[in-house]
Amino acid sequence: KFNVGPKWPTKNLTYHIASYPKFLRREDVDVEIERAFAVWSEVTDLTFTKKSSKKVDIEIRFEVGDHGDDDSFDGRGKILAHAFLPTDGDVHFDDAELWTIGIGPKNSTNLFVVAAHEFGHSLGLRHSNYYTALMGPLYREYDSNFKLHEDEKAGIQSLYGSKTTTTQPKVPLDDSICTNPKMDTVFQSDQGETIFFKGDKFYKVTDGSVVRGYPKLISERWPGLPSNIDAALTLNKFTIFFKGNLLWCYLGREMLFGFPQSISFNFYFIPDHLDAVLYKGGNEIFFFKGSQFWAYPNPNQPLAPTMISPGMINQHWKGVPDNLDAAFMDSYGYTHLFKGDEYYRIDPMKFNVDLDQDAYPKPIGPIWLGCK
Amino acid sequence: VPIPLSQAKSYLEQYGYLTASSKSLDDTSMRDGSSFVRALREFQEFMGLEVTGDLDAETMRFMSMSRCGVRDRLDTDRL
Repeated sequence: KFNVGPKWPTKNLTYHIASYPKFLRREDVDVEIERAFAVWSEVTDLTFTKKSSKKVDIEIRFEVGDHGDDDSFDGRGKILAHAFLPTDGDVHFDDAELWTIGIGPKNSTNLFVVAAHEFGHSLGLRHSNYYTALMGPLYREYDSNFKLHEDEKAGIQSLYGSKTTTTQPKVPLDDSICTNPKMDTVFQSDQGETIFFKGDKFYKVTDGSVVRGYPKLISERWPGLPSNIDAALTLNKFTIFFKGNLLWCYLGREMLFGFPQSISFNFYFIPDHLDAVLYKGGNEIFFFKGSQFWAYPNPNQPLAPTMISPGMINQHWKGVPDNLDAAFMDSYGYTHLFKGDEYYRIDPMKFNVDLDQDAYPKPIGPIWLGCK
Repeated sequence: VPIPLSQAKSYLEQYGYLTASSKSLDDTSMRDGSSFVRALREFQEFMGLEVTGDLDAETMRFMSMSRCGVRDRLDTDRL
């Protein structure tokens, strides 16, 4: 039920952020604006390039009250932003709003949600009468599991076609990772992405290669999180990072108040300086260190561990070595355990290494990162 | 015109449910309320509300929500 207006004659668009909101860091705004454009470039061949000059397709401004386009803003609440159809395309945000990133305080307005909506207008979409869809006219709360509604996907693809460039470049942009693919940790994010951490950078990986534009700085996406993380997992939308004797808890991009906290304060009996942590979607979280592992009940269960004393990895996880680097379970239920430049795959129904005809371990670089 | 009604009217005008021609209150269809009711029904339908044509509490709640400043209904290049 989408309705569309005029469209751009090209798929490669440029944008400039002419003014920023008063209360957000510039670099945070840049990331959210890039993410909002990505909502549309992920389902079409549209590309959006940020420019520092004013001569661009889409100009983005944060203004208050009368800002010269005979469409004044009205203070906190009510109208949050507006945009112009192609080929004007400019977007204006009402800077009287309390703009936030991720889940913000009451009466705040999430920048990503509103920006993605207004960019839909900039590209030629009008309001959808699926009022819960992104292009519905009313503001909708931020949902870290945000997905584009089929109606607006059909809308934008009716203007610019479906995405054809599905194959990502096989070799990552800086292939230094290929010479030494040893990871700090690997986990699935709250948005279902497969993320590799190494030093102060993170790689988003899909279809056996690094997504274009990565690596990025960890601190860009998880403000306040240090480098060289030991282990990470996502549980009930919260992503928990472990380093040394501390743990950090994030919801989306926001670190929860009161963190970091000590590991022992949250998980009795679990040691510091972990090698890896694994959540398999059941009632237990597995912690690995050296030759041992601990099976710990899901925090929603009583805190006492199911195993008082740790188990030996080689006794329970046949074929899996000691001193792991990382462990995570993918969305197909396979568990992947990483050590050095190799990884092992565990059959969803068993505890031992997947013994199919291709013997494990396999090299990380060519299979996960698109290395030659 | 009680305040809620005039506010509702300007909301419906602003977002394209009431056409410019029915702007003045002495417009017959406005005076007998039919264009206002028709606009209200369009708004209710667009928002997935029960289409009553009445300015009921749920409709006014929706009209008070934060939203995008782009019009919902009119087809002009610069909405």
